[in-house]
Amino acid sequence: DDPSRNKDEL
Amino acid sequence: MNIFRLTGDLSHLAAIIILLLKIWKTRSCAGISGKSQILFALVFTTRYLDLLTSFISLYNTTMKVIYIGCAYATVYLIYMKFKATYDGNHDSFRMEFLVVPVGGLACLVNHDFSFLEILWTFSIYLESVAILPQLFMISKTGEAETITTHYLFFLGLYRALYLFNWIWRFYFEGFFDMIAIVAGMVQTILYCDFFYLYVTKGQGISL
Repeated sequence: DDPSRNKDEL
Repeated sequence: MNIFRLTGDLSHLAAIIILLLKIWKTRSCAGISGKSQILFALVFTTRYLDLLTSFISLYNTTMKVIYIGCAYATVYLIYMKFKATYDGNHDSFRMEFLVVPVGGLACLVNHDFSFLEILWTFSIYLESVAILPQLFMISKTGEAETITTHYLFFLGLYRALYLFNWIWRFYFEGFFDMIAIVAGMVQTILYCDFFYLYVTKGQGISL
């Protein structure tokens, strides 16, 4: 899965 | 963004502000583990380096700057300004027992062996255990000021709300991040004992 996807979380 | 994540972030912000104000107003950091605060400052520093590389949203950037600023301000108050009130004898948890294994695990179990991703993974794992020195200190002193228990309550609640956020995101967006979820579960479980005492006792707590 694309790990960068959840970097919108704090 | 969903309601669980928003209330989780606000709960986290409340915890950080409560602690900072408690130390500032009472001009004392008695009962507060400086080591946990150092670990939190390290968590935010390693997780929010992407402030320098990417812009996600005004909310995201603002909250990251506030978290980092408050974390370092708290460490400054504990170790510099109100150093005389710092209870170093009871804040004896060995931070290296957390940082070294977490650093090793972040290198072994991660999504991508890149610099920022390893640091992010390190910060996720470290955050799950960063409260241990504080809980250890309370168990040693045998008590916690009421305001400190509110700080811990909101801090523990934030990651519990994030667990609901991840359920929400899995159900509605088909998204999940096993590393964040497992670490979030560990982090929340560590507070369970405290949550029980906080709810049943209400006033000052003795772990």
